[in-house]
Amino acid sequence: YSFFPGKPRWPKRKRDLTYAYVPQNNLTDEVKRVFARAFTRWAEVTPLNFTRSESLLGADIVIGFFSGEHGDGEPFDGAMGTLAHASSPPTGMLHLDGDEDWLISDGEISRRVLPVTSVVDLESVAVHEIGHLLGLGHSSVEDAIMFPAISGGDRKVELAKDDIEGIQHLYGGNPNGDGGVSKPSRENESTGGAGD
Amino acid sequence: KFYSNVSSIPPLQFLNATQNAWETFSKLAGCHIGENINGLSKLKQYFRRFGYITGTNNCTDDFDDVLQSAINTYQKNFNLKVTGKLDSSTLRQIVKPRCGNPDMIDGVSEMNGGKKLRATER
Repeated sequence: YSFFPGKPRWPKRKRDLTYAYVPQNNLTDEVKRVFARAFTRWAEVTPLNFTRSESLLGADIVIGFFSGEHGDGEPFDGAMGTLAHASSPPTGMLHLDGDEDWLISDGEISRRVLPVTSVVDLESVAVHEIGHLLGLGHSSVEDAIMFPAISGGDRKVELAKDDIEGIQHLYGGNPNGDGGVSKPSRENESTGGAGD
Repeated sequence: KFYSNVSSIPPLQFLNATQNAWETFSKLAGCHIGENINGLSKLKQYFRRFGYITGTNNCTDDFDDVLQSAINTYQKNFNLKVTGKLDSSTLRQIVKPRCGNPDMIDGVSEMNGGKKLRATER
């Protein structure tokens, strides 16, 4: 796992984060459920909670689908290529490429490879980008959610040990569950951990 | 477009007819340092976008040591055999859809087990 330079993270007073969707996208409840599942995967292994807000005003995280140039200097490139990008904490911008063909998979399936390479599994990308929103950079571990690439048609939504170690280095474990690894492994806790 | 399940995807898309700008990189297979090949400038732009090439030099079609250094670092980050060449396994990885966030920021990568790697320009 890796972090952004300076290891930014949401401050300790911000353990309950809100997210909202760009209203112009008019996303269906089915699509919104995909993001809710993606947030839950990170909430299960951290002290963070995520709540959907109906209003962009005051939301910590804003999610939107955009095509081409969309104002942040990182234009999308049409189908395939780059799929999405997200900011580091505490900016909270998650942008997805509106030109992709997104597959809204059954939440029951955690891993799958389809022969269809022209569709992208939305939840897989959402879980990855939320990792960025929380402070994780890319990982070289191919099984990790934070590995930078995914083949069209593939589905990978379960956090790997590498992801869990990384996020728990920033925030600590979930006090209410056994959400996997709970102790930072790369650095001494006094230099990382869940402090402000 | 959103598809609720696999069966709702139109049959045409079962043709794996993925066309994106990066597919053209496949024709660069076998290129090596010292060559000037049409298309290498686009590949340099790709590496610049994801942080493997820094600085403001023009992206030319020359396979120079800047490009070779970028390929070396990319191969380390993606657990590929480090050859500095555009071999088939490296190109297969390059053309895959991916996150738009860079792998390296200011020429520094913390991927690949936290090893610090630097892509430098000469």
